[in-house]
Amino acid sequence: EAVPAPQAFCRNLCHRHQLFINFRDLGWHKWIIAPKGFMANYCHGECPFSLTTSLNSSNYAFMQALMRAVDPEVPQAACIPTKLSPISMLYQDNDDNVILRHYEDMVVDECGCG
Amino acid sequence: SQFQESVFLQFLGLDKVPSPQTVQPVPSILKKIFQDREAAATTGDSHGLCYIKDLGIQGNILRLLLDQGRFLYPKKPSQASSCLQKLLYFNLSSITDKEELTMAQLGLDLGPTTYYKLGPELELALSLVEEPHVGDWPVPLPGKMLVLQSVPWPQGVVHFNLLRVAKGWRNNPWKNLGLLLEILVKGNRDVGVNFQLQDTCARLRRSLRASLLVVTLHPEQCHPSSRKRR
Repeated sequence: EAVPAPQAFCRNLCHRHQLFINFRDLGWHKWIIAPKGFMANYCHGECPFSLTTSLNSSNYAFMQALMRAVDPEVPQAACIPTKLSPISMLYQDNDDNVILRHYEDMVVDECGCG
Repeated sequence: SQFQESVFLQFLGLDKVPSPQTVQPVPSILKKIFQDREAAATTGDSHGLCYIKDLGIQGNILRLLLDQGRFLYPKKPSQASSCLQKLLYFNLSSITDKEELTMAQLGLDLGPTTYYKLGPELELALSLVEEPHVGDWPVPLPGKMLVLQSVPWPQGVVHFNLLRVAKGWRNNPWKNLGLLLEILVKGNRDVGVNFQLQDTCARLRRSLRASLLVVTLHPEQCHPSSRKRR
C-alpha cells in the first residue's frame, strides 16, 4: 500500500521551475530585436533513491543510485533537463546586419534525474 | 561574468556583444518566418527548422547583409544617359566555413514613388567588378553583366538571384570586389524631361537601399533526419 509522501518533501523533489529570461536584464535588448525574452525554465530538486523510478530517471541514474547504496562516495543522481526545445532569435550584428537563426536546447521542457 | 558572457556569445556565433549603430528595419519575410517559428514552438512543433517554407529552400540561418558600398561620381559618365552609379559591397565574412549557401538574393529598394509621373523609362544595369580598383580611377571597371532590365514605375523593391556570384565570393573572398550598379535613362530626352530627371536621379540617390538576403544551412544544426522529406 502506497504511503503518501509529506507535502514539503514533494516540493523538494526534482521538477521543472519557471524562469523567464529577460534580455533587458542582460543588456542584450540593444541588439536582439525579437523575442524580448523567453520562458527558459530550469530543473531543481532532489533525486532520492526511493523515487528514482518515478522521477523520469534515466537507466544510468538508476544504476548510479544503486551504486550509491553500495558506495556512499558515489554522488546522488542530479536533477537535469531531459527534454529541451529550441528558440529562434532575430538580432543585429556589429555590421548592422539583421540575422535570424534558431538555437537548440534553449528551453527546458521536462526534467528528470540523471 | 563578462568571460561567461563571451563564452555564450561564441555559442551564438558572435565574437562579442554587438553594438549596432542604427536600428535596421526587419524585412517582412524575416518577420513572417520568425513569427511562424514562434507559433510552431508554442505548439511543440520544432521540426522543419532547417527548411524555410516561405522561400522553398533548405537553410537554418538567414542574414540580411547591408550594402557597405558607396556612390560613384565619375567625371565623365560611362554613358550620357547615366542617372546614378553605385558600387555595392557585401561582407560575407560572418558566414562560417561549415555553412552551406542555399540562397543569395539581392534586394534593391528604389523607393515607392521614385519614378512616379516620370516620363522616360529607366534601365537598371548590374555588373560584377572583376578588376581591383587602382590609382585615381574614380569608377571600377565593370566586368560580367549580371542584369540589364527596364524598371517601370512606381517601384518598390526589386530582387535578383545572386547565388552563383555569392558562392564564387565565398570560394575566393579576394574576388569579392563588389557589384557595379548603374541606373540609366532609356530613350531620348528633351529639356523639360531632363530637368525632371535630375530631380528624380537625386531622389533615387537618397532613397536607394541595397541588401543581400543570404540563407545558409549549418549541417551540424540540421541533421539529415530533421530535414524535410521531398
